[in-house]
Amino acid sequence: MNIFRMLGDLSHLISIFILLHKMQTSKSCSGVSFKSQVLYLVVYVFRYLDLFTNPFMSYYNTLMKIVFIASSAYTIYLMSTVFKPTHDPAIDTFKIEYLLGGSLVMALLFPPKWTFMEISWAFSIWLESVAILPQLFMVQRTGEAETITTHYIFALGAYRALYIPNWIWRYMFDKKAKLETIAVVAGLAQTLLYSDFFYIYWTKVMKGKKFQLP
Amino acid sequence: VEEQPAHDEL
Repeated sequence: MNIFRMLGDLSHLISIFILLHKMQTSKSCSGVSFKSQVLYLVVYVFRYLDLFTNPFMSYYNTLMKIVFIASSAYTIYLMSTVFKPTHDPAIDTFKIEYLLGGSLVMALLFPPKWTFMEISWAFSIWLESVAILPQLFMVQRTGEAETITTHYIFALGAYRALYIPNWIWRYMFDKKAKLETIAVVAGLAQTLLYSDFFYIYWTKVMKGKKFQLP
Repeated sequence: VEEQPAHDEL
């Protein structure tokens, strides 16, 4: 564990908190992509299958995995029941079939090992790298976003971005660490996908302005 | 026994 990974995981927790807080206080999930949320649940379920098989790693690891799966499922539950009337499917129209299909192909072509567990792990890594696209697409369609929603997207993106210095740190100082090529490549791709958003967030929202596309 | 990769990150 190093500071970057800790901050990354913390950022992920904060993003979950912001999203739930936004929905609970405004009694609405408007501006939030249901499709992205479904993709994230798929990501966590497929990645954390090892909760049942792998030898126990740490309480931290197990606890975080359970929190990520549970909060993701809870978000989907809220969006599909209580706050369903506030969700507008007409602007949440990204074709997620391509993201699911592409991730599956990548996982089948380059798995760490030819086992079901390793293929599902790789699938989840690739899928996570693109799971934000329906959300970003929705922001692009409406041309703007609520500030709280942009905080959510930023915190979620920062999680993977912070993993990059973590990998560099591990490569330099942690002799036992085995860098996972798939995670590194997908993590870089994911951060690149966010770069446009990060730029606008940094130049507008951080200066107190509304998130609006130029 | 061949060692399985352990994905210790989240």
